[in-house]
Amino acid sequence: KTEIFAVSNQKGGVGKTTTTVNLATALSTLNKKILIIDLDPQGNATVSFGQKRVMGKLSSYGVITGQGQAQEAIVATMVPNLYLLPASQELLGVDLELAGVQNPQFYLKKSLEQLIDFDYIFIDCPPAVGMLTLNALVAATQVIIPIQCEYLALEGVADLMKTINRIKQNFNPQLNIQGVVLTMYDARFNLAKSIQNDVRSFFGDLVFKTIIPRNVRIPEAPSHGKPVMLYDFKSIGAQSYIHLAAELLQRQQGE
Amino acid sequence: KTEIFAVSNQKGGVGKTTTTVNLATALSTLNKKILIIDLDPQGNATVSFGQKRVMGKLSSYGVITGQGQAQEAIVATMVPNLYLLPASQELLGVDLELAGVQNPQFYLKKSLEQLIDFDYIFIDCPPAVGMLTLNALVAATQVIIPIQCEYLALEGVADLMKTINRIKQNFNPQLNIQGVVLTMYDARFNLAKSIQNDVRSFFGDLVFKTIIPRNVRIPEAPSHGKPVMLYDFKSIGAQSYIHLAAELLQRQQGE
Ligand SMILES: Nc1ncnc2c1ncn2[C@@H]1O[C@H](COP(=O)(O)OP(=O)(O)OP(=O)(O)O)[C@@H](O)[C@H]1O
Ligand SMILES: Nc1ncnc2c1ncn2[C@@H]1O[C@H](COP(=O)(O)OP(=O)(O)OP(=O)(O)O)[C@@H](O)[C@H]1O
Ligand SMILES: [Mg+2]
Ligand SMILES: [Mg+2]
Repeated sequence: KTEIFAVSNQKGGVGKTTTTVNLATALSTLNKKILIIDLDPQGNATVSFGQKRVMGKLSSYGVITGQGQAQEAIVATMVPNLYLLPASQELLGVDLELAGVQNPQFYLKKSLEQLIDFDYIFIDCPPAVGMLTLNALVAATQVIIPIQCEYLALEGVADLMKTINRIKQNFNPQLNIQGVVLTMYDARFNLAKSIQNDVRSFFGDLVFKTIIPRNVRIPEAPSHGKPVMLYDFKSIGAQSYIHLAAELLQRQQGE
Repeated sequence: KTEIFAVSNQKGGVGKTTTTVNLATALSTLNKKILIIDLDPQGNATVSFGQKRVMGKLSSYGVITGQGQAQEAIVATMVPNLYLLPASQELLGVDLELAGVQNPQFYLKKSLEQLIDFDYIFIDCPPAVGMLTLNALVAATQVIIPIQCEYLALEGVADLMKTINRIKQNFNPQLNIQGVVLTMYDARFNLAKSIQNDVRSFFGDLVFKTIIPRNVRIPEAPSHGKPVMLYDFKSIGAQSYIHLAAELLQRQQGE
């Protein structure tokens, strides 16, 4: 059974793409066959693998709007076992295009039903609660919520939980929260410790023990078109995503 | 004539709210009467002044959907000359609610026509190109584009320019780009210098000379419900927004 993770948080710049790319890469080295679906119109996950957003060919846009099968659009990455369904700029138009159809929120779920030979699928969501994120939450079996350790990032968390619960009640009863990942943790920052405490008191054991520290090698990696594990394996950024992958696997096996 | 600035970039977490709050605060101390309109459903600009998102009363949501006049929803802040049109969670629903009406992109512009006694209005946009941002770009006379000095933040810039040009051609011929603000500049980061060069070669003189450095006092300030100028006036974060305000004023007066 394929596990589908939606990586989502409507707050911008909290590490959704970074977590999708690097967690999936770390898991693929533990012998899991993985697909990343880039649902962000900016295509940051696609670019993180050194690829360009698709033009004129089938992309995640074509798959979500039912114009083609996912298998036709999937490409390999430089990481063995790790595949990508790349984004295109046309994703910008999905909100308006699906506004008029019946049950628009099920489009992605339907097109992923054919994909049975992946262990895990990760969906990188844009920073909004529009049709793209709704489709991801309806198609997913699990949600991973990156939360940046900064004050402004706390405000929208309760909203996100309401959205997830609404989706679970109305469209996707099997949807669970796999976990909350604390990102860009900077121990020099007075607030980081108290924000971590706030998040743990709100989410309890859902918060992964592994914390991703702020690490300058992480934003450098995409400019080389590689996940941070390939760019600088020894860096604290790469190592923390490897630990996170091991922790996720434990949770998966424990269930 | 009131100048209306839309602070916009669909990339998440690049400093839109931080620039709106702190640039407006700095300008208000230079004897300008200023209004901040919070169009982000998370209400980060509202929270940055120590206020809560509005529930059950008129907010920016009610104003954009034509349920009430802006004057009724405007509140004072702790900064003299600086007022706020606070956000509410209901903003999340605007995309779907305005999807069925005629000319939805003009709703905000219409409701701001009555506001004549402000020198400047700043609109903090969410990280998306939906109905909220479209309304802001149609109502605005100028756009301010914060760009984070990181590789992934460059990808969406050309898209943003296309969106702005489309709005200018179809709905708002007077819309100009006031400037591009480089944010979270970290001189220790190898890439920052080359990203700055990329942005300057793409935008030329539109890029403000003042660069906002990464400064830990900036993310601390909202947890105290204050703009960084009031939280730590001497910090490099506060000082750089003061310089930016002076530079903006020069551009305004030079025009
Ligand atoms: N642990 C980290 N340390 C340092 N920089 C980081 C870290 N995680 C992410 N970044 C950088 O912060 C920026 C924002 O991260 P990212 O793009 O992954 O967030 P996002 O939530 O996907 O953003 P968006 O909301 O635009 O989709 C990127 O430039 C990324 O390289
Ligand atoms: N110059 C800076 N130095 C350090 N931290 C900063 C700086 N500017 C902004 N930040 C912090 O980075 C985070 C993102 O900034 P901000 O929320 O202003 O971005 P945004 O573009 O408004 O995000 P969103 O896309 O979610 O609306 C916040 O926690 C903010 O406090
Ligand atoms: Mg992203
Ligand atoms: Mg913001």
